Amino acid sequence: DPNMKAGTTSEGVLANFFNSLLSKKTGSP
Amino acid sequence: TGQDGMLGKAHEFFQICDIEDKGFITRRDMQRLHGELPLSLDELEKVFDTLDADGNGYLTLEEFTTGFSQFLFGERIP
Repeated sequence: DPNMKAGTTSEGVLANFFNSLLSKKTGSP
Repeated sequence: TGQDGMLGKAHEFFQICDIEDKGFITRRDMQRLHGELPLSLDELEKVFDTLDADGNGYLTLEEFTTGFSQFLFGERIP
């Protein structure tokens, strides 16, 4: 599937998740 | 010091997920992050399954920290 993104692998999803938490932390003081 | 920072962050993130301060994260806790994080329910489910190494349905701080350190340091060093 050419539309598959890195975020769909378990590693990618995990990275996505932690990156979101990181930006959530820095995004809201 | 890098490891201390990592552990502190992992603990912080763990607490974001463990809203009721139970000491573990359930699949339901994970699903509650839907809306707070830009991930679909399906993706949150996958995150839970990936982190829940022993597959018992509970994410401990240890499992969570292991997953977080894999995310930070898991890439192969060139």
